[in-house]
Amino acid sequence: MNIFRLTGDLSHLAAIIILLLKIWKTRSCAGISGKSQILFALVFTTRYLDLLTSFISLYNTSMKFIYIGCAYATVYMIYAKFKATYDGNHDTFRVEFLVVPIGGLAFLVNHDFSPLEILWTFSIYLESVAILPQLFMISKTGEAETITTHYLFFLGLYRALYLMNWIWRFYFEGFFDMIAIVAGVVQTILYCDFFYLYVTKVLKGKKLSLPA
Amino acid sequence: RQLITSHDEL
Repeated sequence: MNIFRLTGDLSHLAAIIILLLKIWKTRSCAGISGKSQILFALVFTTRYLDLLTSFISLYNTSMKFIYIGCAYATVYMIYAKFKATYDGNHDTFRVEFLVVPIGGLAFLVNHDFSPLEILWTFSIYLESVAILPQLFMISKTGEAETITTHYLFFLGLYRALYLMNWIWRFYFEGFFDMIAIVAGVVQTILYCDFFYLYVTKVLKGKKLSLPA
Repeated sequence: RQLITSHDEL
């Protein structure tokens, strides 16, 4: 464990909690892409199946349960509890165009052709593009609630911190995982446009609105 | 530099 990975995990946890509280407190999931949240639930489910097979640490196991629990709670609130506030008309990204090719890629490019490893690879690839429906929805509505931009900021920051963690681990531990690194770079690049808007607008107290 | 496939990260 190193400082980048720890702050990365805490940033990820913060994002997940911010979103959960936003929906719970405002009793509304307006502006939130349910499709992205389903993809995140799928990412955690396919990645954390090793909960059944191996124990790494109490931290690792407890965080995995928290991530999975919050992801499904968020999906439940969007599609069941606060269904009336779900903006389906703007959440129209065709996720099958992501899931199917990525499923194929996970079979072709992986570290080991075993079920758990292919599912892990699928989850790494999927996570790198899982935010696209959410970013697409914001570009369609032309704006985002400020709390949603904070959620996106911490979510984007977490993988950027993981990139630094991988540099650290390569240098000090000789560890590198090319699949995770390439997917992590793609994932972080997808947030660059948002990061620019977040820093130049939201941090200056303005509302995040895109030139529609 | 060895590649490790035991995934110890979240």
